Amino acid sequence: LGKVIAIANQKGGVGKTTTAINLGTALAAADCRVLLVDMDPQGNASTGLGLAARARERSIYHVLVDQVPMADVIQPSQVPGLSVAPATPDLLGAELELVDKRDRALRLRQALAEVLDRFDVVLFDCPPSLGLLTLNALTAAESVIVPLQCEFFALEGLSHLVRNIERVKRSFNPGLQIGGVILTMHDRRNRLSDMVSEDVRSHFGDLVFSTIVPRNVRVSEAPSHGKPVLLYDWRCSGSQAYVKIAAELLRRRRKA
Amino acid sequence: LGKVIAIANQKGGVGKTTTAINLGTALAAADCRVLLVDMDPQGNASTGLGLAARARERSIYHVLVDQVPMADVIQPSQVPGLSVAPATPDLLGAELELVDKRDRALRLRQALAEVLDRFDVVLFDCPPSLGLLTLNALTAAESVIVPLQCEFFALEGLSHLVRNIERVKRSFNPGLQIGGVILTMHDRRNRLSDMVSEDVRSHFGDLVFSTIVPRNVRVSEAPSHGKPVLLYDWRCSGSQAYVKIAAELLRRRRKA
Ligand SMILES: Nc1ncnc2c1ncn2[C@@H]1O[C@H](COP(=O)(O)OP(=O)(O)OP(=O)(O)O)[C@@H](O)[C@H]1O
Ligand SMILES: Nc1ncnc2c1ncn2[C@@H]1O[C@H](COP(=O)(O)OP(=O)(O)OP(=O)(O)O)[C@@H](O)[C@H]1O
Ligand SMILES: [Mg+2]
Ligand SMILES: [Mg+2]
Repeated sequence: LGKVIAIANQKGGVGKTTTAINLGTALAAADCRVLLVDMDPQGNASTGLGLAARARERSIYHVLVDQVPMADVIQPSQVPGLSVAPATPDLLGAELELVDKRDRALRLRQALAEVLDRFDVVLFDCPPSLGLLTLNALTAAESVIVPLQCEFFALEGLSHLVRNIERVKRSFNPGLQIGGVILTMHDRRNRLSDMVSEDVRSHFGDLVFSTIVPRNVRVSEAPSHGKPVLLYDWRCSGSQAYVKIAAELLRRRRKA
Repeated sequence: LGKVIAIANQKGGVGKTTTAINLGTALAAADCRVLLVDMDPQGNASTGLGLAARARERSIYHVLVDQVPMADVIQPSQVPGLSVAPATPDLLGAELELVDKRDRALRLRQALAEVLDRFDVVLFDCPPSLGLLTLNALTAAESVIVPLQCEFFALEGLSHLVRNIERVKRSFNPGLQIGGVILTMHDRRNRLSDMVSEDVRSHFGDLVFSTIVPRNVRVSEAPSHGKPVLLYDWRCSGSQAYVKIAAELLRRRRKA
């Protein structure tokens, strides 16, 4: 699993940002020094951690395009032990602005190197695409955690994602592994949820985290308060699932 | 609203594909000749209409990159009156392959021109990004319908989308309008759903369709049977909502 983990899946709305925010918070609560890098121009991870748009003057855009040092854009969040490198909408232009730069896929990896020793875990929240921003994250990461919504369309995209991870492994990052699959938004009342989770376990076996994140309304309410669900409602089933996932992640790291 | 409509929103998982498939089916049921163009490399709209991956030899990729005539890739679907121009995963490479072509944003509009008179409605299912594929759709469309999930993160992305639509209007397609906003996955038990829908109506007024699509498990089950929910379970609340939305769309077009 390693220290640097990309949270990626090109299928939209599967729980990437929710997993990055809450897994990051749970790991910080377990005394890890965590950096969350928001690689999505939508900036949902930055917002979900309470960073107002005007507090993001320096962002990942400046690190990738202007090669500003990563240390200059990292800021503390309201969660002790969790720092954030925020995203802004101009990140959307990065792909075109870097198109003729030979090192365009390596910018994040290069920038991260100088701050890496300050953190125990680095998480990248990726946008729902397989473009240059996700490529930067996959090239800088040691492993990929794939949130997978328990729905049919999400299952279909998994083989695309695995093919892409293999491609990045061959061309840019031979050490890249799939660190795990997290089943999200599982709905007990919907037999499709069980069908999908059984199907995924039969393909990915032990890579699938044993803890499943249930669909839980408190999880979707928390971002409107600018807080991770672990701070918004510690006791709810969504929070408890992310605490268990963090514990499982730390166990997997120790074993590896 | 016009004849050519892009279903777009860069936020992931908000119901773009579900809306494209089921609005298309409901319009075909109302005797419109409908073309659904799948612009997403994930190919969810093609799968949700029952097109097996091997039946997609010719796809939108060939239209955009090799300039194969659109008529050569259009195929009938299981829904009478609804034709499909399918997508394949190689569409992912189109953005890079077209990067040095001056007319890269106009390829879809040019290709569509030769078949336009054969259809009453053309729908584009867009991927969750604002890259070249969505740009092609916004440049070829007369209006944009924005599916909006009744969740906080989805609300945040709306202003980005509107800014981008304005930009496309200025540089590529002066006639482009926002045709409407459709509220999706509304959950009666979750007060956040009502907060979001009230907020959207206060900003967008009459642009918001009066019919709201409820969260309905039958909608998410239908794609695993390769059918639109209107064919899978006509009576369910999801199907009935899309029938009403189609009727509302046709009324709006007559008035315009
Ligand atoms: N366990 C859960 N229970 C209920 N709602 C959830 C849960 N996890 C995520 N959500 C909600 O579902 C929506 C999609 O989740 P999220 O934004 O984290 O997905 P994403 O994969 O990051 O989306 P994108 O592809 O746009 O980046 C959000 O509104 C979020 O609040
Ligand atoms: N009204 C609804 N009730 C229940 N589930 C729904 C509803 N609408 C869509 N879904 C499910 O939610 C998921 C996301 O919907 P969909 O794939 O249509 O969104 P999208 O915006 O096209 O996603 P992407 O951004 O990846 O293209 C799918 O699994 C779909 O089956
Ligand atoms: Mg996200
Ligand atoms: Mg889609």
